[in-house]
Amino acid sequence: LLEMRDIVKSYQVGDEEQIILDHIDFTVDENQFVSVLGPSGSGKSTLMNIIGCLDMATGGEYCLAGQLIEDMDQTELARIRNKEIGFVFQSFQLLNRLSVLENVELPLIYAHTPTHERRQKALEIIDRVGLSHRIDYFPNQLSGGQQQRVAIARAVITQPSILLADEPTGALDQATGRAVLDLFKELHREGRTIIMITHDASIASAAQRIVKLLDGRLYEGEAANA
Amino acid sequence: LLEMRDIVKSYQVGDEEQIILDHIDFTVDENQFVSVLGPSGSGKSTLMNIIGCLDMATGGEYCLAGQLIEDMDQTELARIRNKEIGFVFQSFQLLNRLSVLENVELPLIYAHTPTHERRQKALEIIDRVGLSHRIDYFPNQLSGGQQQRVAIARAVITQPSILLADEPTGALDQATGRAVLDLFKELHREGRTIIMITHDASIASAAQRIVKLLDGRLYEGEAANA
Ligand SMILES: Nc1ncnc2c1ncn2[C@@H]1O[C@H](COP(=O)(O)OP(=O)(O)OP(=O)(O)O)[C@@H](O)[C@H]1O
Ligand SMILES: Nc1ncnc2c1ncn2[C@@H]1O[C@H](COP(=O)(O)OP(=O)(O)OP(=O)(O)O)[C@@H](O)[C@H]1O
Ligand SMILES: [Mg+2]
Ligand SMILES: [Mg+2]
Repeated sequence: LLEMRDIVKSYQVGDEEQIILDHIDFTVDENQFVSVLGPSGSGKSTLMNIIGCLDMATGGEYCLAGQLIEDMDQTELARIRNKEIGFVFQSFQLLNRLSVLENVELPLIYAHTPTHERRQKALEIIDRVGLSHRIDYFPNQLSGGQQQRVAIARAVITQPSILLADEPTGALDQATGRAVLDLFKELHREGRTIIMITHDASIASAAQRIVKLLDGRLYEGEAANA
Repeated sequence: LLEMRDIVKSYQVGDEEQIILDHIDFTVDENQFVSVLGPSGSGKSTLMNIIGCLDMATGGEYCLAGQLIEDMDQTELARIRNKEIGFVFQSFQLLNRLSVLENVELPLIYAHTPTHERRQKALEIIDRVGLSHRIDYFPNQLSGGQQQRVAIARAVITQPSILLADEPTGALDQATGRAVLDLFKELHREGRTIIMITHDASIASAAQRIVKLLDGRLYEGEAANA
């Protein structure tokens, strides 16, 4: 489904070149559930942004569903981002002027889903993450973990074939984190592909496969549920 | 040191009144290390903001070092926030136009610390949180965990008598989180008072005392190191 070959990502900072991703090969099959672990600053979010077509690599090739990302135009990339990929951002990235309900509905507005169906689906997923009592609140009236759950709801509402989750339980207590993981497992059983960055070893072990990022290089880990 | 009596905090949302903190009594002695646990949305950050004099309670009394907070004017509150309290925010709240070094130095600028001493202290604490190689970077060039560590460095640089930390290891891998906890334990040994919100039970257990917030009410928990 997803194949990265010899991927390099670097930044120019002042007169130094910082290499963040250092020649990475990474293949993910359809319907695989992968956890990505690694120290703070090791490049996990950077890798995820490239996978999610939000950033371009400095070098190497990235093939998604048989198509080379480097050859795609903006229209095609936008279509993939909206239809195929759901992204839970580490910093949530909610729209502050929209309510919880409006934030969650937004991807279905882009997908031209009829109003009634859109509202129905939004209310369902909001209920699923335990926020029915907050639908008319704005992001700055929510707790950290509530904001995170809105970001999760928004990422899964289009039922994407690939779910990219960057630290999806970082702001959540144990019980709420477990509920989110159950949601992910359910999406996985439906056939979707899930790539999840996490610092929590117990959350990581829910995946079939674990990879580790260290100094910009990728290593296969031992997974509990392989 | 810190005494809250019958504290109430509520918000008016539309025509409803939401009670977030429901008659809380909370006393913390000097040099105590307290962990605050509780589900997402239970009111932990709200409680912390009142303790840190960033927000006012709707009802009840809050006494800090023998003085009633409700009777203080803005000047005195500002003095306490700058000199006595260090705050690690759940959302970091770094200044995006300032570099890592400048963000960390800022509290010492307010304290009128001489330039040379200020720079020295900033470089030391930045090194302590493992970010010497990032001092000239801006927050939007940092990873989530790097931003969190800058927030921690900034909160402790004034050597505050009270450290308030809201989810200080949420974005950190195990090893980096442990290093931050070691820093907090060291500050505790120096005589400071630490109140730490965390979802991580293993981090919480480093404290002497655990309290739990549930539906806006505070309960004493059993602490491992009491
Ligand atoms: N725009 C940028 N310019 C320069 N360096 C950058 C930029 N964005 C990120 N970096 C650097 O890339 C490195 C990796 O960042 P990334 O966000 O991918 O880490 P991460 O593994 O997700 O960390 P964390 O676990 O803390 O979230 C960091 O050292 C960061 O300073
Ligand atoms: N400005 C506001 N207006 C209305 N309600 C608010 C406002 N700020 C916070 N709340 C509500 O107060 C409740 C508690 O928020 P708080 O941020 O204290 O929770 P928390 O325990 O820190 O949660 P988390 O673990 O998710 O960070 C939440 O239900 C939130 O919706
Ligand atoms: Mg990251
Ligand atoms: Mg909070």
